[in-house]
Amino acid sequence: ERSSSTFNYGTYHSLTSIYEELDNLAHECSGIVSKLTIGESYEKRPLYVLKFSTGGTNRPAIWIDAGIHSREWITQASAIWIARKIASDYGSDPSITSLLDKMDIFLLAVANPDGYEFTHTENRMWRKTRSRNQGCLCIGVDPNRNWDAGFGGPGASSNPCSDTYHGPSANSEVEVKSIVDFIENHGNIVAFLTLHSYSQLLMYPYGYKCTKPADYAELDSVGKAAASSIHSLYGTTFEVGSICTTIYQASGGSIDWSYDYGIKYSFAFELRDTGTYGFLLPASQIIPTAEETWLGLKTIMEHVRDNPY
Amino acid sequence: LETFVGHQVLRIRASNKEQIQKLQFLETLEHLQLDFWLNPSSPALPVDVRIPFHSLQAVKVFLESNSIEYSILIEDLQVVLDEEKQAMALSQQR
Repeated sequence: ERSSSTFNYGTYHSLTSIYEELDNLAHECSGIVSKLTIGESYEKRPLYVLKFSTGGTNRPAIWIDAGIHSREWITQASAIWIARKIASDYGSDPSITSLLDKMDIFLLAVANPDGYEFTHTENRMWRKTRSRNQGCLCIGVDPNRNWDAGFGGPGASSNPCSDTYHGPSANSEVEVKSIVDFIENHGNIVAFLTLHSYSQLLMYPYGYKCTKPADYAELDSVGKAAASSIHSLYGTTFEVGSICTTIYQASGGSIDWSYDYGIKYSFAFELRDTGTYGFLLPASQIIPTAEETWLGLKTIMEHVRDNPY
Repeated sequence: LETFVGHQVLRIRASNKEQIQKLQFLETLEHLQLDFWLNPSSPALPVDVRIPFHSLQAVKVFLESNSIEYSILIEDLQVVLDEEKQAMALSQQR
């Protein structure tokens, strides 16, 4: 698949194929897209981030990641579609054009490449990383319980065989640490958006505790506006709320870390499904899911652009 | 390659806090090897769980004996996985 004209966004792809498409995007849209390597996974696969930028130094930036839970294939697939959308809309969509004229976007389409590869070759239902746990046969850590935010608290397991194992210490997973290091070194990330599936939720902090964040009113209102944008396209309904109130208490999650770190606009999306397919959403729904998700992301990003802090 | 022949995904609907607690207890039974896609948290939200074939009977008995409502979301996970694989292969050929 040497050029975007042959890349089918409406199907699921191997890691190699996705990585090739990242190259294509960076090559074809080199004016605004570049590919950065922010680290390596446990099994030494590169962690690639696409940077969308029109220039300037250390501009305020929006972070988007997808696929930290490897089996949630709709998220990696949506991220690739969204990457193409951002690149192609610059210069034609006034909203994205003004956004990119002011700030940068960083997109990590496959946050857990080892897990993703494993889902393609060994176990389609794999969720965690592939790191070895000393003294235990069970492999992997839930990378969304491994962040330094209430680490090891309620809603995470201390059992290495569990799907929600939090790991030996916060940031023990190199995939998590690489993102943390990148964001801390950048120093000007103003929004942190993470894509998960499934159950159609749009959540803000907190998950490790059930108290409201300081910016509750604003986050709730932005979240509801984004959910309304999502709904406008195909009628998909998203519930909006804090992690603790919409799902359950879960400690060590990424948006809790980012919010406590000072990134006010921290949101987690749980994309389609309605419950019929779980992590096996039919490929025919990839593009509709990506399209509606894009509208939700755009609403949040426009708010971020217009409300510097 | 791990196969999921006979694995079912159930959607469970707890009607009160007590039933949620029972489902949370079910979550702790590691020998059943349950994979919760949506964890038990509140009666307002469904609980989706993938159940290996060897645990199906035990789980269904547990639910029925506690009068907890459920329905089958995915009858045989491997069938859906095979469809996904076929769709990917077709797409690659195309």
